[in-house]
Amino acid sequence: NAQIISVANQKGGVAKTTTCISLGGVLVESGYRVLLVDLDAQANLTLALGKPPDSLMNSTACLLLDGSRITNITRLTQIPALDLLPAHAELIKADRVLSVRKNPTLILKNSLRSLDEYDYILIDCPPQLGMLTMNALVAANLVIIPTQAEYFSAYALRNMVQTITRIQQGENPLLEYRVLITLFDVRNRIHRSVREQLYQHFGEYVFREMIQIDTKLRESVVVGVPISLYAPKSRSAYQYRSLIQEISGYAKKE
Amino acid sequence: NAQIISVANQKGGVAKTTTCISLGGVLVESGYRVLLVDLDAQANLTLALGKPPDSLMNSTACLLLDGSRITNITRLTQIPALDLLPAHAELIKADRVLSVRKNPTLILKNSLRSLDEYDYILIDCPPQLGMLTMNALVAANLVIIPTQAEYFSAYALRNMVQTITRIQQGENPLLEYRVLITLFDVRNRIHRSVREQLYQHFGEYVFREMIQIDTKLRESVVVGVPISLYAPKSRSAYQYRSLIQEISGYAKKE
Ligand SMILES: Nc1ncnc2c1ncn2[C@@H]1O[C@H](COP(=O)(O)OP(=O)(O)OP(=O)(O)O)[C@@H](O)[C@H]1O
Ligand SMILES: Nc1ncnc2c1ncn2[C@@H]1O[C@H](COP(=O)(O)OP(=O)(O)OP(=O)(O)O)[C@@H](O)[C@H]1O
Ligand SMILES: [Mg+2]
Ligand SMILES: [Mg+2]
Repeated sequence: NAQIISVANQKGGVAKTTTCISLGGVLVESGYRVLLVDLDAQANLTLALGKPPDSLMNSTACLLLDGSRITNITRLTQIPALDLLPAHAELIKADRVLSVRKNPTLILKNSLRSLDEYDYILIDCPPQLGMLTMNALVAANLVIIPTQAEYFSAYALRNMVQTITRIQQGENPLLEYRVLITLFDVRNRIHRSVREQLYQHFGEYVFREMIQIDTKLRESVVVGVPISLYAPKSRSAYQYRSLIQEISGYAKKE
Repeated sequence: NAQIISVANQKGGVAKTTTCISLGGVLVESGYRVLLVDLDAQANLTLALGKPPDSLMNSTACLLLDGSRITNITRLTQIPALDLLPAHAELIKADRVLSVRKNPTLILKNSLRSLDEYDYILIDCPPQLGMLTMNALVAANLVIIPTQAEYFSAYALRNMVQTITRIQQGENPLLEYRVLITLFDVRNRIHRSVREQLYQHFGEYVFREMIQIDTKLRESVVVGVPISLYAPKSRSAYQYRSLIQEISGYAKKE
């Protein structure tokens, strides 16, 4: 019943974590009940909600690597209706530990099934195509691929789309994907030209809405709240709000 | 004989690849013979030198995962005196494959030993603290940690320094580290204040030189040459040149 959205890209530093927390904040503002899931050993999503990532027992590492029950993990944050499954540094062991398991990519999907109190579940991924990102792609209805309008990021999309196609043909035939342009600088010639190339190459798979550079996003994570609470009238808060309109618009069509 | 410098950070998008290729270009300009090593499955360093990363047989994946000889890999690029060990997407298997080997973190160090024609060897790492980055830290004399002057990046330094300390106490007692501030925007309040915090917290372990935002760096990778060739009079070319002065200055002290 919950709409599961994964935020993934092998390319580093493209605003995966920032997109996860910002969308979470906007969804809660619209009255939805949201669970954020931090699958990155860096635990930046956990940090961005003001929680120190120091408890292994209460983390996605315990859930995925030790098989502990999702209901044993305390998920409360300081923001009502916005829950979090925190990360822990032990997640760096995921590829080693999970590669010897049976059905290693179904673990997250199966544990999220036992939760029924959320409208949306948002999953933040580390910058690699390992077992953790695979778990997120298999569990999701939609994967958002944040990307900068720059050469290395645009190149990374090839590999991302190939990986997603493989998962659509295998474990998750209903998986949809959309590219989200982030960290966009309207004055930058390269950004404008790469954006055109992305629209030409990916067509309607690129969200019309894009997220421009907004230093308030850098400030909000220090304070430990989403942008919609920290600076509700900022440009990026509005851009993430209209992104949610775009997501729920096409989700209804399905 | 060769000075081995690894460029590493678990945080994604902090200009690891950009720093590697830029330092390589400046060293060659000063008359040194340089080998670049691409350890990232994204193969951005390989791409930035205009080489399509499509040959598994001729890659660091074959070297590290299949034990092929380093002398069998063609290392030429279009730039004289600047050689490259190209990457391949298969590197994503590194953690799984290497974790069952004996001395998995010594593979790179031992294979680089058989080369004697280089003055500098620069190693680009993926954005995770897995087996590939461990190989780079064990092989290196110096590790440069590029970091943005932002919250998540500054937080990542804790984990990086803890990991480096463990390696200094174990496999590589001579390993030195330095933090390099990159993508710096002098007009940005957060950047200025985090930079101050980094100087206070890390002291002389932070390079005095920092790399400011310079869109010419984005352009140079599309053309497939280092910044010192693409835009020799650009601000970032000068900043990377003075960084090399700072590196060779303290290396001589040792
Ligand atoms: N629109 C924006 N404007 C300004 N800064 C931004 C914006 N989006 C993200 N940032 C900043 O850019 C940096 C990279 O973003 P973030 O850490 O969310 O990316 P990521 O893809 O999650 O990185 P990683 O690959 O390391 O997980 C962060 O310091 C973040 O605060
Ligand atoms: N000083 C700079 N000014 C402007 N753009 C820069 C600068 N340094 C790097 N970039 C751009 O920022 C992006 C991130 O840099 P880069 O890819 O080198 O980081 P990385 O740490 O290697 O990322 P990853 O973690 O994915 O390996 C690239 O698109 C690059 O072209
Ligand atoms: Mg992140
Ligand atoms: Mg890189």
